[in-house]
Amino acid sequence: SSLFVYPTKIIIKTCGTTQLLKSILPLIYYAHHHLGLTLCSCRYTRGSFIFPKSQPFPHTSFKDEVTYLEETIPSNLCYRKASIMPSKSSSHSWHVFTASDESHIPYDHENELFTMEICMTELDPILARKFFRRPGDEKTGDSAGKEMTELTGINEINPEAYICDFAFDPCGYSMNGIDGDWYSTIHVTPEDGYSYASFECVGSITDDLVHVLRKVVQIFRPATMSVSTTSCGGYSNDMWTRVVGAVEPMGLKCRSCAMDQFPAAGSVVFQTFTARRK
Amino acid sequence: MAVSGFEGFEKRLELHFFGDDPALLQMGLRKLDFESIQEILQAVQCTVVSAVGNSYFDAYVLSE
Repeated sequence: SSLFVYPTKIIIKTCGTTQLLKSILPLIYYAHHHLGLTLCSCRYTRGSFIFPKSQPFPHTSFKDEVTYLEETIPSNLCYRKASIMPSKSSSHSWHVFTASDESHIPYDHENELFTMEICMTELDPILARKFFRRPGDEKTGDSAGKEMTELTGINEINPEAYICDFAFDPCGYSMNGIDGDWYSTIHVTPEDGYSYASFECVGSITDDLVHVLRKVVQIFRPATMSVSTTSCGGYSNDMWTRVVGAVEPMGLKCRSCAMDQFPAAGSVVFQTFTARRK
Repeated sequence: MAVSGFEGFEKRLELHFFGDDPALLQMGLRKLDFESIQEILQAVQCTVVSAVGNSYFDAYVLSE
């Protein structure tokens, strides 16, 4: 799991059975009472859980999550939309909730930015094994994490980024990359049967998206992958073709593509891929 | 009963704030002390395991 704190923006991404939405009220409280800041936009996204019945309230269903969000966020965030973006498989949908007040207009430079969220399942078991600690390695979580970062090639996704990495015991891995004001993050659950890895970054439409996507596919070789891109500048068509062009030569085939618009939050493109070997 | 493993799929929340005081906005949310961050994370059932920052933002690796 990861947390990013900017002067006027917070991003929290958590896995497992964490009750992420319960952070909203304390965040609004601290931001307002300690810093005089007011919430002006909220975006909540997630894929389809592998074990939905294990999730605690309010994550018991997307309906429950939306109800909780609607009741928790302040009324000035009046431009609201909730959507489940489908794929060909009912077990792979993208859940999006956005809410903004009327003041939240993206800056010009924000129009060139996108957020890319990649979810991967059924990782190549040989590659996934690299995210297991060696018994008795006598390493700390930090030093074992650093070793995994280098051994897997994660440090080659963005060689300019400073990486803060951590290896969990007996397995699992998280890293945050920082490169100027841009972040990237990876989380890995390597256990066979429910293996999962995610990659997320913020980038500019002028970036080398092909290099990033191919590197990520190379590191995990997933049987199933979804790519969700959120952008404000009307580049949705360009984005989805670039993603397909980057990923399909790596042995994954695009099986579905869905697009949706969210008021004051931009457009979201959700694409799913499966390995051709399947 | 189906065997349940660790849920990999994440939930992601992004919040934007605004304020009137330009001096405050320079650091803004980054001025939140570590105790406040820990309290917020307690509501989510996470703790900080590693942290790093630069002149633009702070990044935390969390448990779970």
